[in-house]
Amino acid sequence: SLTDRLDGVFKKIRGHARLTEENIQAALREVRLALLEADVNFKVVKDFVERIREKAAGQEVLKSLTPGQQVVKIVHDELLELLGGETVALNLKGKPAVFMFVGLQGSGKTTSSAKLALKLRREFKMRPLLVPADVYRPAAIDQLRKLAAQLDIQAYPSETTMNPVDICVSALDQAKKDGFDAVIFDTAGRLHVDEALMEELANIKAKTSPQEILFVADAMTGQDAVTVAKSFDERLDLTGVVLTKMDGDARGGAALSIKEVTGKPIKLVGVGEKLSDLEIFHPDRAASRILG
Amino acid sequence: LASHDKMDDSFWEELEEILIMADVGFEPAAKLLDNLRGRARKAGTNDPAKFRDILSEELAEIFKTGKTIKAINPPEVVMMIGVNGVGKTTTIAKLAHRAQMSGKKVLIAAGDTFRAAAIEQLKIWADRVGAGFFSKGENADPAAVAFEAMDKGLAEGYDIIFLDTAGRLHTKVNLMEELKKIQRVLDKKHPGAPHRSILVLDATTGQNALSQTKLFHEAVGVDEIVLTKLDGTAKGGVIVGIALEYGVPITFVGLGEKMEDLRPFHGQDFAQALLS
Ligand SMILES: Nc1nc2c(ncn2[C@@H]2O[C@H](COP(=O)(O)OP(=O)(O)OP(=O)(O)O)[C@@H](O)[C@H]2O)c(=O)[nH]1
Ligand SMILES: Nc1nc2c(ncn2[C@@H]2O[C@H](COP(=O)(O)OP(=O)(O)OP(=O)(O)O)[C@@H](O)[C@H]2O)c(=O)[nH]1
Ligand SMILES: [Mg+2]
Ligand SMILES: [Mg+2]
Repeated sequence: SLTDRLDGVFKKIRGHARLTEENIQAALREVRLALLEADVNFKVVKDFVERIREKAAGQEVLKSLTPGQQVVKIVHDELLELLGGETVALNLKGKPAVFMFVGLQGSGKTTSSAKLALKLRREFKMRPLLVPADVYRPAAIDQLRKLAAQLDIQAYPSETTMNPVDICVSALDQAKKDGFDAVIFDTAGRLHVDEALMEELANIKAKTSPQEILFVADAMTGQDAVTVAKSFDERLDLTGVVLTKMDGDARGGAALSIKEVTGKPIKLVGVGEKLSDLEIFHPDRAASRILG
Repeated sequence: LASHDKMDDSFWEELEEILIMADVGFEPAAKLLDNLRGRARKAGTNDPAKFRDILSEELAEIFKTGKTIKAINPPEVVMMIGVNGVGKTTTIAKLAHRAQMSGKKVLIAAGDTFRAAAIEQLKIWADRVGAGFFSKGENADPAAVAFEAMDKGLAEGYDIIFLDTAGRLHTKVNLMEELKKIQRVLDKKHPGAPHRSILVLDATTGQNALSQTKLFHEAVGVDEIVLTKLDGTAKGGVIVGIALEYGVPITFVGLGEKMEDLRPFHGQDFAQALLS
């Protein structure tokens, strides 16, 4: 663990009463390695380590902690603050409330759309409409329709011959007519560098004004998380992030990178393949996990 | 890198940053940099213009594998494995298309009986490719699908069978046990099968790809790796560490969502992409 590695670093250095420029140097190297191992973006790590250096330099070591533990505490607290200190709630305003899921291929959008529908019904007593807006991936519409059926939640009858923007507009119309409390758009996975498909998302946003545009990111995403998130955010002005597959052993450093570069809150976490496997994001758990 | 006029400390520092940003990982990058500095010394050069070739040669060496061609009693059985959402099903379509184009009689087996519409997704691909298709319906035992697909493949003279499996996180012991069972069933029915267990890795994945490779390799043995989604901006640098640690050949890269979007992997292309 990072605490052990830092204790090892400080054992070699004498005079532990105060964290000095010298003994901090070796400790910061360990922190940097731990964060890179956790897939935090290189540039984000650089800035982060600098902030830790400033915070740590000259600090008195608390009697109850080893110098290693002290540094970990400084790092953990800083991570916690960066990840968003506290939980940010979902925006449920709107009649109906409109949610749009976006992200790269395979990140978990379709599954997360169905998970959110279940959560809205269970916790907020809402009647959601699931809208399959992926007409490209083979059987994508079937996939969401099947998940909706499992939940006994209604799905809009999309067809692959339809245009995704039209699907979303008609679905929102129907939702208003039929008194649904929420509408959830499951869009096709796409590359941030695919101009035409990014334009499609911008059009869906323009015509349906979702109050939640949620970027779905895989917890195992590496250095590229920054480039992708930034691109989606610049294009759509995201309202939040969903981090999926957190039930694995990925350290999830992408969470910090994405939060740092977009400033948008991580709202939800996918923790399994069951439709009930959706949790609120806990910054403290994420911080500990990133540090390993 | 081109802005440097000699291979000094700042050159190597910049290269380290490039490698880490490409997901090569701190330790493999350090190893790679050592080797590269060694090569530059041996070549007696300090000229960054020569660097592209040095990197190409080094990566070609790292990715070289003593490829052993096993004698295969047809049908050849290819099992696709990997964590959720990486591109296993789509890669089957691409590999099946290639095999079909080379005149082989191809059978695609729907071994993912768990995920919603997984069978429908694969069936659409099998139809597009023009390959044979076998499935047993949702919630069937994947080992039973493997067994019966093997039966059909043998009985109807197929040259190659591609078996799709459900995405599974490598840390889920029961799911890894299920994979081992599928492998045992295949081998029992047709000794030697699966002849190729292909681990599919997503190029956007960071250091977790090492853990994925480790656990899938320990469970069923990984014969090849296919790196998907290289048409994005991620470089897939984790394969350097994987090659150094496990020596598994990377055979193909996925460059898109169509059945033609597959290309053989070459160390030089990878080196080129790293520096671009
Ligand atoms: N273990 C685990 N698997 C997940 C989680 N979320 C999604 N998955 C799985 O990840 C795979 C991809 O999920 P999808 O919902 O199809 O992903 P997608 O973003 O809609 O994919 P595209 O539409 O192709 O872009 C499926 O096998 C899901 O079951 C999660 O939180 N944990
Ligand atoms: N851009 C791009 N997308 C790809 C590539 N390979 C697969 N995809 C997309 O990634 C998504 C997931 O692909 P699948 O083939 O369903 O992945 P999988 O591993 O079978 O997923 P599960 O069975 O749910 O674990 C789909 O939207 C594919 O079109 C690739 O090389 N490039
Ligand atoms: Mg989807
Ligand atoms: Mg699949």
